[in-house]
Amino acid sequence: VAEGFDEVLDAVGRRFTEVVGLLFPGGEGRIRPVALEGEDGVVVEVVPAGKRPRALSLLSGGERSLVALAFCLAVAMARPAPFYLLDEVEAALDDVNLRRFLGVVRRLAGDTQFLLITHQQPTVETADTLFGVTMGGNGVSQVLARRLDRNPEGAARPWVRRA
Amino acid sequence: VAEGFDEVLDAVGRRFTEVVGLLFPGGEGRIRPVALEGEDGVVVEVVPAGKRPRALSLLSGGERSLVALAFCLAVAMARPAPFYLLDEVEAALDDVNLRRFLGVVRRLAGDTQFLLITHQQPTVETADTLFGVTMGGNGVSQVLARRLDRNPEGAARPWVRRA
Amino acid sequence: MLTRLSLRGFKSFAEPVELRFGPGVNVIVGPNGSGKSNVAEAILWALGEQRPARLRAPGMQDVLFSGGPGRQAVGVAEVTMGLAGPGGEGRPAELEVTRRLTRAGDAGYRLNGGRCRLLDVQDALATHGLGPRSLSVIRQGQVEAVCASHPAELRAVLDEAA
Amino acid sequence: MLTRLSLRGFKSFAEPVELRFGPGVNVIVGPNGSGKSNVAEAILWALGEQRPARLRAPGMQDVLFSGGPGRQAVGVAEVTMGLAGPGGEGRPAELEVTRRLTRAGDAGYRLNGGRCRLLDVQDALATHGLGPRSLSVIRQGQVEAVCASHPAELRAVLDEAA
Ligand SMILES: Nc1ncnc2c1ncn2[C@@H]1O[C@H](COP(=O)(O)OP(=O)(O)OP(=O)(O)O)[C@@H](O)[C@H]1O
Ligand SMILES: Nc1ncnc2c1ncn2[C@@H]1O[C@H](COP(=O)(O)OP(=O)(O)OP(=O)(O)O)[C@@H](O)[C@H]1O
Ligand SMILES: [Mg+2]
Ligand SMILES: [Mg+2]
Repeated sequence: VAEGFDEVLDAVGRRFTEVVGLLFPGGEGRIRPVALEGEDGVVVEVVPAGKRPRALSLLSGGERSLVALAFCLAVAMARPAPFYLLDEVEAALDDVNLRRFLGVVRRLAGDTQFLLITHQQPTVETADTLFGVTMGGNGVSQVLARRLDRNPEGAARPWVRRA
Repeated sequence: VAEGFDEVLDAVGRRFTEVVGLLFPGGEGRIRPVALEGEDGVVVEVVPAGKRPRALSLLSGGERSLVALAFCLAVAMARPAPFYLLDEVEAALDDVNLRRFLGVVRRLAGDTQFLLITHQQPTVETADTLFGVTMGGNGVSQVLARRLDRNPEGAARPWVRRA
Repeated sequence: MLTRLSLRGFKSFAEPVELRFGPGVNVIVGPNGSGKSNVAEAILWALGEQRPARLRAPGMQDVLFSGGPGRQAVGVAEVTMGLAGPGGEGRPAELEVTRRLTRAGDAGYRLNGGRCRLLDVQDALATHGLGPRSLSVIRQGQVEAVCASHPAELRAVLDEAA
Repeated sequence: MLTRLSLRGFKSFAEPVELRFGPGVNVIVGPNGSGKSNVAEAILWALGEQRPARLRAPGMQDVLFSGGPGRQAVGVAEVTMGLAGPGGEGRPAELEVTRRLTRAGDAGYRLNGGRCRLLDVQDALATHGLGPRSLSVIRQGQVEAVCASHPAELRAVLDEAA
């Protein structure tokens, strides 16, 4: 697909600004092209509500995870891949932010397939299909699957963190 | 303190084997001296219950966190520092492992001071003293403190992940 | 979208196991060390990952089930991944990739059943929008890496997504 | 043990704030981005941390509160940390370390109230068992680093703990 870079940047950039508005209510974000030492690149800029523009490194662990997820989701909205496989990406998110992130995932789930690996209950509750992995005393893993009508209430096991 | 290295290794090694027995019930662990390219060092070896000895890298995220925490706790038991400051070290642990880790922390709390930073409820529940940090709309952080009689039930806020 | 994943002999999955994925949100849950990330790595492996470090393995041989109490190591690891394209417009409607590795070191790939080279698998996957630098897989502990990337790397991610 | 920590002008703590720690388990809790890790970094800074990267800062100046909506940047950051030794056997019963940095770049240290050099602070802390390679501080996202360390690095950690 010989699409211009400017076109992709614009499409993903708009979605990024939109997703940042959902994950950081009252905050702002954009993706900006830059040229460093003759090399073309892009930088991500996010200012959470009630804060001032600062280097991304000064943001908290949870805030940086959310920025990275906003970028991933923006690409998923603008130029979707066949599926998105995310392994425990919510580890640094507090409960409020986790639910905001899952809210955006559910919105996109109509058009995009997600594979989320987790040990957290709120993520389990957004599943359309649930796979339980267990390991026996012989070091062999097994998988059990359930298709759900969006009601996996009964499935909380002791190793799943409820919220 | 001109203590011999062998003495330290022995003291910490025994505690490490003991803590691994608590964090990985049925598992085994030890710290072994090695010489690589003429340089002296130590390696950590842990085999969880029902598994075989493998490179540490092949262990899961939660298992590697637990191994690292066992090492830290072993040093705390053998050669305690004035305090241990642990910032969200439980992120990769499932509920069962988190409670095992907190169980060992509570055992050591009689002799050792811990400062645990968290957004998880089980950790909040082990507190003797609790500090709540908040940020206002002006980007300024505030702190509220409470000394507890080990009963912080009421303190769960929406951003604290319950378990 | 990903329709199915079959594994046998791959890491902790000594026994053949099949996962049939659905549209929307698929969630894989389980205790620490149960094998969830091993499933993710089976997908990465089927997508053609060549670096053992990206699979937490010292060497590629380490992805073969290496035994447990009362359970012998296996001689071969095999993963099959089924992809359903949107179909139409010249895109393949269905793509099945199989990757295989024996303890002796024999490596093999199949595309829709027929033996092929790694390059053929990479080309086929590229037409489905699955490339090595894609953001479509975020490994455990790697989520913040997106933020820490160099401007040139981030640009490459966008180029690939196009 | 750590008895108290006073901060003003350090990162998001524009206002003077004091934490009085107790024995046993002290827990710091709050939402994402509220300032918890900033408290941890204030402790690291008072312990003499010289690398801005270890404080997530591009440069050391970035630890000064840089302003918010309706709130100006400050001209000075100051952190005081109080340590109570076990006392007896020639060990100091009480140690108070203060570190200060102005926007103009003036850096200063005080030990039990008196001006001193960084080296004096480092020596005093060393007698309390608090050194740069100590495992006593595990920063956010760094817990697995212990496992990934080289054998020589792990040995150095044990040497230091002695
Ligand atoms: N080649 C192999 N043969 C047998 N078992 C293996 C092999 N490689 C890894 N394992 C086992 O797989 C387990 C790790 O599985 P995995 O990383 O998938 O866990 P997980 O479910 O993702 O856990 P967590 O929630 O902690 O991330 C380890 O305990 C390890 O011993
Ligand atoms: N120099 C500074 N001046 C003002 N605010 C700052 C400064 N440096 C960092 N901050 C702010 O502090 C916040 C980060 O705080 P911190 O890392 O302590 O959060 P946290 O409570 O640990 O969150 P998490 O649970 O996500 O780890 C950021 O939002 C950042 O904008
Ligand atoms: Mg995992
Ligand atoms: Mg933090």
